[in-house]
Amino acid sequence: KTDTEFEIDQKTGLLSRVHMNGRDIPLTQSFLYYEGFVGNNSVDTRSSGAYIFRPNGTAKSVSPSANISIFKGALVNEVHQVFDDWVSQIVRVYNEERYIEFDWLVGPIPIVPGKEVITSYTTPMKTNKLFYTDSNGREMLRRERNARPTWDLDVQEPIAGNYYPVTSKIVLTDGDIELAVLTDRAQGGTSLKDGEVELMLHRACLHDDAFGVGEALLEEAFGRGLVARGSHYLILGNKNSSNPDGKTAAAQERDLAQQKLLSAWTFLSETEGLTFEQYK
Amino acid sequence: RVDLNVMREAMGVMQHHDAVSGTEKEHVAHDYARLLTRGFDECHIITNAALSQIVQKGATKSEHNFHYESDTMQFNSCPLLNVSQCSFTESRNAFVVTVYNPLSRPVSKFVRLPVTGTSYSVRGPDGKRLQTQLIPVAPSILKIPGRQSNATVELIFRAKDLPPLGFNSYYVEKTKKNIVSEPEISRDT
Repeated sequence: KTDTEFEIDQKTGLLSRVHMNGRDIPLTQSFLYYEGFVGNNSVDTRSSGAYIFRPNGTAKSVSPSANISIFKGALVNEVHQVFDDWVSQIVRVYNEERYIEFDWLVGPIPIVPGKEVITSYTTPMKTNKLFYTDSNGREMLRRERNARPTWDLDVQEPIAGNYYPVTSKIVLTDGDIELAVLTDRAQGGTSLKDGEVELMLHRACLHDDAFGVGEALLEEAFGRGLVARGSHYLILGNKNSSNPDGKTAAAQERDLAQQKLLSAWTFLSETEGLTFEQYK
Repeated sequence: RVDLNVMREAMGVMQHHDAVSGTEKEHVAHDYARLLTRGFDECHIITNAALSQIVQKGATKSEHNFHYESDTMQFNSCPLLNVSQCSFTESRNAFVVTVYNPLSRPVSKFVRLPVTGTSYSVRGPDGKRLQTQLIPVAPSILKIPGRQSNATVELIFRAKDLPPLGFNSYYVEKTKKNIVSEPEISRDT
């Protein structure tokens, strides 16, 4: 009912297009990982670890394609994607809602080498090196790739040096088009190429980075590597002019963020053996 | 107050930068989880008491005399919905879902509950049957380490127009049909 749709490429099983709020753009999403740098922690050979994000080279793709199962129904349409036995995702659109949910599941991360897993959303938007990240869920801060607002940056870490804290939202704009990815927890995020957003989901580093914790970042549960599950909510809309529901993209994002942060609570009770009429 | 203090103490401990940024040792992270879990359990006592007061107040206004065995209704929550696990919904043929809206304006919410049946009838406060959908739990979720659940499908329905700072209750009953969604397309790429 809200013309919110996404397209899946039948050959690769990956997202290929998004249609929302009257806007329609090519958009692909994929999972990649950085191999964590392993060094002896002298000045320029720091390891990636609990305190330090330092990739060894550029990101590698988890899988160029995904096995898919598509479920359609009156309330929700969803695509179950399996990229590998440690990375899968459900992409869903609820009827009546104006966002696309990416319910990702990562882990146990196969280590050696240590891996720092990201999800990447790619569009043809012309963003001129700019992107916006929120500051603790409040105002949005302007970020420019390889630059700082108050001094000339000498880029020592081309990837980690462009990562910023994303407490709840990261945004790209191109003229009147606005693309926002809302997170359900604080994550690291950036835009290393125009039109692209990446967010870090889960990490397993094999080497302590010598800042005090004295152990590698290898979380575990039930005797195996930790499995992380979470959601991203994607909103595509008009930045200045209003969307079909009369709100700007920012207003829709704010509304959704509040509904997710203070989401309705679900409680369960016995019927005490009463029929519906008696119970009512 | 006493119950709430357990959570306040846990949050007090977790003002430490290690808790905020995840730079604590692994066994400390597990201890943080233990403290928070105890905090949630104690806070559940509060939400249970508060919600049963709201429900009783709401009910006493109605013409039916609201009678309940236990002095307070038991409102169970399911903290493991993130691994699609909920022993309460998996083990009952009928149960009541109460959805409380903490915002100061009406909202709607799609409720997803892990179940073991193949079709359910859901009736809202007005007695009408709601549209439901049952979708299989993704295989990768079924095999999450530590998940202990028989649920293989999720029951979905829309809790519409939840009143501000209020709740709606839904009467859910297992029925005999089978409406579990089959994948329209399954493709190994």
